[in-house]
Amino acid sequence: VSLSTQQTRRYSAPTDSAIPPNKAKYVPTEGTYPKGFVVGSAHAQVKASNTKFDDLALIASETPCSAALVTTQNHFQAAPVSVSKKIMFQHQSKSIRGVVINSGCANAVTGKGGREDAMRMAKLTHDLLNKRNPSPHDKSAEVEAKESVKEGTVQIAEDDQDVSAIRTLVMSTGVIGQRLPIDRIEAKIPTLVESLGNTHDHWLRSARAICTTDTFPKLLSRQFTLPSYPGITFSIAGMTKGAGMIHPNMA
Amino acid sequence: TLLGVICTDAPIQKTALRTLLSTATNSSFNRITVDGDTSTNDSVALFANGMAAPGSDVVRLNHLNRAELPTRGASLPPRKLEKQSEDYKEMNKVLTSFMEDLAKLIVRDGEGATKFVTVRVTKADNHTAAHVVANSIATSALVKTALYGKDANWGRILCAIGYAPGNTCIRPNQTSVSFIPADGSEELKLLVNGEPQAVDEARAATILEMEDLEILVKLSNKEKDVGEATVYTCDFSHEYVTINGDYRT
Repeated sequence: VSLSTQQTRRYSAPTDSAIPPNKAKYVPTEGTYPKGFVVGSAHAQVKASNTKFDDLALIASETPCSAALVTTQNHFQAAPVSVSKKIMFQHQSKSIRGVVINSGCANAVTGKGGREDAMRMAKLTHDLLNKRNPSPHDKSAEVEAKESVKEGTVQIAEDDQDVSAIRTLVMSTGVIGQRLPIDRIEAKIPTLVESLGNTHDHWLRSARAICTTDTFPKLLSRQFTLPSYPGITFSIAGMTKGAGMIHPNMA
Repeated sequence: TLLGVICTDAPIQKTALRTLLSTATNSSFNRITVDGDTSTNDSVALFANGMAAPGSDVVRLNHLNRAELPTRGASLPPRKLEKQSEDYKEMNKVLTSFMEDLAKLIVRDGEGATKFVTVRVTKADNHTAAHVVANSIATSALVKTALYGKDANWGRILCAIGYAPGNTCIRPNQTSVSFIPADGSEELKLLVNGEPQAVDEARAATILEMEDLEILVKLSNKEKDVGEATVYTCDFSHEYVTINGDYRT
């Protein structure tokens, strides 16, 4: 026992955000980003040891948009996975506003309380997004947004799966089996919404905020054309994260 | 955990968006592995707001170009529903390529990884069988530690092929394995039709020094066997254990 204890090496998260020199070539210094999308990030200290780096990200469309979602087929689906699937199903993939993401805690295997946390996170973000850009398709949510902002709280419906007023998806990544520090997250969501912008720097900071043990943010953007739209250049941009527990089988 | 968010300003109908994402996922994110563990949280979302062409028709699942769409109230001939529009095909190509590049970035940043490894399996009974074999190699801890140690231990690759689950298409005397160097130089044949080759260890060491490597497996010599699959993986280092030994605490 003594020997194995001595052999254990402890991991410490990097104390700065320096990207290893051999990975720097994968981080873009500029990009072309799709019109009408804004992204942002904020620091909520989801993981207690993270005192410095942004761990909340928001990717949103200025107008409600079509969405598609693939998720893990692991039978123990995390709370944000089941909540996001429910939102997509309820609204038939239409008029979705975006997605709010936290790193540092996966909100997985956290039961009913975890689902409530995921819904609170999605609902407050959606309400504030709607306040920022009122949507003609989402009048009820707009009214609720005014009320929740006035009261300073977000109420959760008794049915923990009632997502009728939520059109923003939610994702989480990090440690499994721990509850989200939802109060800290909610306190920072207004800052997150205020941080929204569409520059390369916004996209890069947002890509970094979803990282866990990743050594570099993963962000790509590209332009393309479609045969039926002569003279129009479209853009696509994407961010991803992942370093360990990686063997996706999504559907 | 893998998370991904993709946004485009192209106008895409929601049903088309779903099939586009599903198709592209199967040839990108579902083709990578770092440690063989499937997360509770893996999610990829695709958003399309049509802002680059507001007010226009959309890329549709029914595969018709705008000019081919029926006028309001008219019915659509069933055979036209089968037709793939050029828009749909192009969007599929763009999205698949884009998502493959995003997926590869994850493998390059696998915890503790020092190598990016492409495992390509050809001449299997079908694509599914090829995928199973490629996965078996790409998730083998012993193959991955050998790659980290720059050891051309092709015996472990053969071992992983041999125990690939549910596979009856393995014919040891028709199986060939090669390393394809990242610098474009000639492949290094390790096994041809089940017979081990005299391996130039110095050349093998040079190839394994490179960050990128391809392992090419040919399962058959028969013309009819056209199953192919590619899986992207990385090596397995001490650092992986260090990072994950106390991830929670």
